[in-house]
Order: sequence, then C-alpha cells, then structure tokens
Amino acid sequence: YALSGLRWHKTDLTWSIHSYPSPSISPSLSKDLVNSIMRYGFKAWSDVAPLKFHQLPGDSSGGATAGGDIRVSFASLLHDDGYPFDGRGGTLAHAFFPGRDEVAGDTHFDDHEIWSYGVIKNNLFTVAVHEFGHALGLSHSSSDPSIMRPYYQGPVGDVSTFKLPMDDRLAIQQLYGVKDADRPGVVDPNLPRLPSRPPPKPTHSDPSFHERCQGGFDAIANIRGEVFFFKGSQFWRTQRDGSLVSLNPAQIKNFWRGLPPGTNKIDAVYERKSDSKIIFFIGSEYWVFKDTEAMAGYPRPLSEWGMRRKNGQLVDRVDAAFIWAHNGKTYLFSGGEYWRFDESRKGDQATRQPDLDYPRKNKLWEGIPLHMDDVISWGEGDAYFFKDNSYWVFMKGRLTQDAVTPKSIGEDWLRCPAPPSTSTAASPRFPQECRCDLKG
Amino acid sequence: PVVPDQYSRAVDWLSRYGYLPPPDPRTSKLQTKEGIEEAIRVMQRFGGIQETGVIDSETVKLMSTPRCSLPDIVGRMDLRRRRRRKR
Repeated sequence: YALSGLRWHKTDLTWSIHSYPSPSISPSLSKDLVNSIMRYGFKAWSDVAPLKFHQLPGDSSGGATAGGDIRVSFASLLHDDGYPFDGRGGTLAHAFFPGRDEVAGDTHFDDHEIWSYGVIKNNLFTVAVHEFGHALGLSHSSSDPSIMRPYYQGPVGDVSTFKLPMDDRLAIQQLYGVKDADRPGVVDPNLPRLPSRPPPKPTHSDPSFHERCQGGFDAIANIRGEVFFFKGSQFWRTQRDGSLVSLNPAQIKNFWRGLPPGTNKIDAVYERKSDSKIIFFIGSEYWVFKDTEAMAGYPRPLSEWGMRRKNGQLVDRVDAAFIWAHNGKTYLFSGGEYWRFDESRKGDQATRQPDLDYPRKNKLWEGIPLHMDDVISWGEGDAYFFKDNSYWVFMKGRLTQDAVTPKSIGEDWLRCPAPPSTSTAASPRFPQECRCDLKG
Repeated sequence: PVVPDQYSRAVDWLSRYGYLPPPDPRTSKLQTKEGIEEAIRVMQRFGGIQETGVIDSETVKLMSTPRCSLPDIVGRMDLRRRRRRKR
C-alpha cells in the first residue's frame, strides 16, 4: 500500500452529501439508496480502524464551510476544484487527502457516469470505498487485491458484508491504529438494509423509450464525431462526450432536408473522408449531402458504385457503410458480403469501382452477425459493428476481437437501463453453441 | 505500431498520473526516449501487466480503463528536486 503522508488528527469525522447523481443519467439510484451506499462505504473503513463517521445534513447551496470533514458531491466537467471531469468514461471520481485546506476530504463523483448499485456500469459502492480511502489519507496501491488500485475493478459483492482486502486494512491501520484487535465493530442499528438486488427499473410508458432502447436501428453513422441512430422516420444523436442530445427522437425530414417525402427507412449512412460530405443509401439509390442539405442531382442509382456479386449480379441495396479509420478506405456491406473503395481522390465523380478482390465474405470479421445493421469507426479508430441492440468492437485495424461478447447499444449509447440479467446469450453466428463466462 | 496521436496521448496520460514529470513551459523540456520507456515500465508494473516498455495493446487497454483521477505516483517531481539539491 501507499500512504499520502496526510491523515486526520482526530477519529470522529463528519460527512455530508451535497448533490446526488442526475436521475436522467443514473435512474436506478434514489437519494435514499445513495445515502445508504455512502454509509456502508464509510463502514468498510470504520470496521477495521478506530474511526467514527457521523452524517450531517447536506448543504445544497454549496456553502464553503458547511458539511463537515468529508463532503460528497456529484459534479461534471469543470466543477471549481481545478480537477475537471472528462465526461462519460475515463476518470470516474476523485477525493482530496486530509488536511486543513477547505477542500480536504472532499469526494467528487463524475455525474456524467452511469452509476448503479448493481453489476452493470459503475458500481457506486466500489468507487465510494476507494475514494473514501483517499479522503482518509491512502494513495493508490499496486497490490492485487486492493480497493485502492487506481482502475475500476467492478462490483465487490455484497455491500453489507464487504471486508477490505488485507493491503487496505494494513494501510488504514498504519494511519489510525487497529480497532479492537481488528474485530468488526458493532453493527450500527441505524444502518439501513440495502436491497439484495438492484432496485427494479422504472417502467416507461413513453413509446419512444421502447423505440430507442429495444435497438434494431436501420442505420448508424459517425458524422462529424457524433453518432446518429436512424430508425424509421426518426433519429437519435449521441455527442462526442457520450451524452444523448435528447431522449426524444428527431424527425429525419426536419433535419436532413432533400430526401423524398415519406422516407421511413434509411439503409446506411457515412461521412466521406475526402470532402466531409454525407452519403445516404436508401434502396437502390443514394444521396450526397453537403451538411444537412441534399445536393442537386441526387438521388443517383446505386449501380454507379459498381458493386457486383461473384455471379455478376449488381447489388441493389446497402446494409451498412463506414470508413475504416485505420486505412481510410470506404467499406459497403450487402447480403453478407462487403466491398472496399478508395475514395481519396474521386470526390463527386459519379462512376466508382471497388478495389480488386472484392466482394469478400462478412465472416472474415470474426464473431459478428453476418448481416449487421451498420458499422462505424469510433474512439481510437476502432470498428464498431451494430446489430439489433448489441455491438461488437474490433480494435484498430484488426479483424478479430479481444472478446466476442457483445455490448449493449441501449446502455452504452442511448441512456437505457440495463436489461434484467438472463442466461448468457448464444453466439450470434452459432446460435446452438453456449458461451461460458468466468463464473459459469 | 503506435500512431503519433496515440503516442502523444499516452505521454499525456503518463504525465497526468504521475509517471512522467509534467511539462515545464519555462524550459520546454523534452522527455527523453529512455525516460518515457521507463515511465511506461513503471506504469505497466503498477497496473499488473507485462513490462515491455512500449505502448502495446495491453497498455493502451489499461490506459483506456475507467479509473480514479488521482495520480498513481505522487511527488515524483519533489523527489527529483530534493535529489538535485542534495547533490
């Protein structure tokens, strides 16, 4: 373990909560549940060291001195402590070491994260115990196991019976001593009982919730660094920082102007690298957009792309389209096959030809469904394949994945709650096969 | 191979979490290749992955893992200054 060199020179410490997770981002956490999780988070430390924690009422006005020694809050981006958060992912939380500074002991959680009390997403209890370790004077540890390892390690199991790993016990006892021969303290009768499972998800009567969260998008595209999810006559839009512009869908016809009236399905969309124009594929035609306006002269026939199957038949629709960031080439998918194009010097030239040796079979991309909804490049140039409500990530330039386990589009991109846990899904390519996780 | 953008991000990450001294605008000091390799090794050792001294896929993956925003190595600069003064 590692110590910061700072500690509280008292063992009775006060704490308070000054703000709670945004319900729109972390809908599964009520204020009561957050209070309970924090109390158990402190208990983990007071079980092994002679420390007592007393909760004070929070000061929602943000008073500088109110709130006691350790002030807990949920904040986003710049939040006036000189250590801005970075949106969803990346950094999750931080806390200030003990001392006489005004901010000493303060513990901040990134409100852009999806916090939970379950096994999905960021388990608030796990992160709270870690941050309280900092607020008490511990630095990061490289030991395994240790709650003070800097990386998020997932849920620690049953909150009410959680015991700190030995590394952390020794660290806190180095600072504050051993509590009664290291026996867990008397259980505080005021400690609430936590639900054994995460609370049930709120029910949603809004039909757009089901549309958004059940997946099955017609097209998905990374346009100017934002991801657009098209479905029927509507679309949702996720910004660079992972935030959804609105839970409500926008009408395609009101934003993308120039498509035929009554357009209620878009097959594929991508942003062309050479000139940042946006290409829409619908049936056997395609449109080129300059920003949000379709250019004159479109639609034009898909046959101009020269996509032929092995038997010479022209392709009459596109399932998916994207530019693979690792080589800058354009890939169009149709009927279980894909074609590659080099558009770097062609601009708006009407007649295109795919690269030689194409089409190839989609099965070259290992572990994904043969017929995907769409594909994008995202993050560090990784390829993201989408199908129904799942997506698969191929690290930059690779045709195989580290793990073939699909992730949830709804949870990770569209602010949807986690589905109830079920048995492990079958492999999309071999539905008769079972897959075992580590516990299985 | 690591692309330059990824490399500069990794150096930024190493500085942010205390494995490299933060850039000094007064001296425009460049990090040495050896210094960065050593920082990567320390980071890999701390994170429990294979020590290669290069930004391989495991290292990139670890750097992308959600984490606490406090540095892992605290006071590295202070330690160096103290050593210099002592000399």
